[in-house]
Amino acid sequence: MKLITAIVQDKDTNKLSNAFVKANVRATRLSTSGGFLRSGNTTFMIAIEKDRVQEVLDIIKSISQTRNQFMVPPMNLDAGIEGAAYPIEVQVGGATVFTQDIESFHQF
Amino acid sequence: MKLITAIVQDKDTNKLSNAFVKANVRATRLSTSGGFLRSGNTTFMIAIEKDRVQEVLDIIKSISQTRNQFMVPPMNLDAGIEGAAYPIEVQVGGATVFTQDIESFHQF
Amino acid sequence: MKLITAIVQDKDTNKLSNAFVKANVRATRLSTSGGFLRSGNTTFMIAIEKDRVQEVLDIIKSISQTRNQFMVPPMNLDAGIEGAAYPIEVQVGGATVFTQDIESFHQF
Ligand SMILES: Nc1ncnc2c1ncn2[C@@H]1O[C@@H]2COP(=O)(O)O[C@H]3[C@@H](O)[C@H](n4cnc5c(N)ncnc54)O[C@@H]3COP(=O)(O)O[C@H]2[C@H]1O
Ligand SMILES: Nc1ncnc2c1ncn2[C@@H]1O[C@@H]2COP(=O)(O)O[C@H]3[C@@H](O)[C@H](n4cnc5c(N)ncnc54)O[C@@H]3COP(=O)(O)O[C@H]2[C@H]1O
Ligand SMILES: Nc1ncnc2c1ncn2[C@@H]1O[C@@H]2COP(=O)(O)O[C@H]3[C@@H](O)[C@H](n4cnc5c(N)ncnc54)O[C@@H]3COP(=O)(O)O[C@H]2[C@H]1O
Repeated sequence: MKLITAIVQDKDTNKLSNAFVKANVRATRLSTSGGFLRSGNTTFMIAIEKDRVQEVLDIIKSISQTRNQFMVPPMNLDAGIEGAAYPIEVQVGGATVFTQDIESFHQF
Repeated sequence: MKLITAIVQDKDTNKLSNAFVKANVRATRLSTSGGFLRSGNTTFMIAIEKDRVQEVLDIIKSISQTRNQFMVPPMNLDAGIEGAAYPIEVQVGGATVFTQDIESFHQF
Repeated sequence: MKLITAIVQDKDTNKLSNAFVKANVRATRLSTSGGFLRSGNTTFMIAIEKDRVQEVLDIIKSISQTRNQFMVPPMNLDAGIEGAAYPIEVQVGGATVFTQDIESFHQF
């Protein structure tokens, strides 16, 4: 078994959840927030058989979309007048995903 | 050290927390939700010595209870009139639990 | 790549987030709570290159502070009159941190 952790944008969460249900992919959702933008996002935690990992990665890739978002950098709150907060555009990725090994899996 | 992740039903959370305290099992709780039913549940994150893993699994198994819950399948919201939403009964398990290796553990 | 999970006190969260941004350490924040005190805390999830792990641990260690916190032990709620709830002081650490291996990392 493997654990897939996928951090996605809130706007893509329902679409991704529906795709997982259709594909019979079991998942648990966490409400999280980004360390940089401090805005809410969603983290999916998926324990799945090793041979279905690629299928799940493909679902995430097909549904999550990269978009641009304006922000006032949190860094500027600490700077002086020369650090005036100009809004900048950051690319907020469709999904940040990583996989890990699971040693044992149980359902009680 | 090992990491135990246990997704349990909200109704069993306080009883499980108390059992962990009694057994001196350290834990962190996350409010999560199920990908299928979309209802709230609780995820426990437990970092523990390898030789106590079975003890923790036994506590979870003894306290978490399987129960039945009615639901309107989220799938039917996307179907047409022929996908009318009939409530179905699903068995919501006591606990979904997995264990993973921890490479290093620190307390500062 | 490695995954660093750090459970820290809410009071240290913004300072730690700012330090991560300054150091270009990417992180996701989860609102969590302690199994013993039942009070809110914050869990940071950081996927990072293996050779930056020590740098991240050093940032966490330098910023997170141990504090004392009073509590009425949850245990006493189950005891009889002889288990009257006397407040006790517990030392709540700056941070509980563990590292794990990541098998694959993707950004879509
Ligand atoms: N120090 C910095 N300098 C310049 N730009 C920066 C930056 N830190 C982040 N960004 C930019 O801001 C976007 C949002 O980051 P945030 O940390 O709020 O929200 C992140 C975070 O919650 C999570 N994430 C990304 N990489 C991560 C990692 N290595 N570990 C843990 N969580 C990660 O995924 C969300 C989206 O990340 P994504 O990379 O697509 O998009 C990032 C990236 O384009
Ligand atoms: N492999 C895994 N990875 C990550 N998290 C996992 C997981 N397996 C279970 N979980 C978590 O545990 C909760 C209870 O799952 P359980 O299998 O006992 O109980 C499930 C199962 O009996 C049923 N179910 C879930 N997906 C289904 C599907 N595609 N078709 C039919 N029944 C489904 O609905 C119940 C509630 O599911 P829900 O997703 O809302 O909530 C799940 C989910 O949050
Ligand atoms: N091995 C582990 N796995 C997962 N999460 C872990 C963990 N060790 C610590 N944590 C997390 O870090 C928080 C702070 O723990 P710390 O050990 O510094 O500070 C602890 C400790 O000094 C004390 N404590 C916890 N359990 C105790 C027990 N059974 N008996 C006596 N003191 C206890 O109360 C403080 C607050 O504990 P709380 O559980 O509310 O909150 C914990 C918990 O959320």
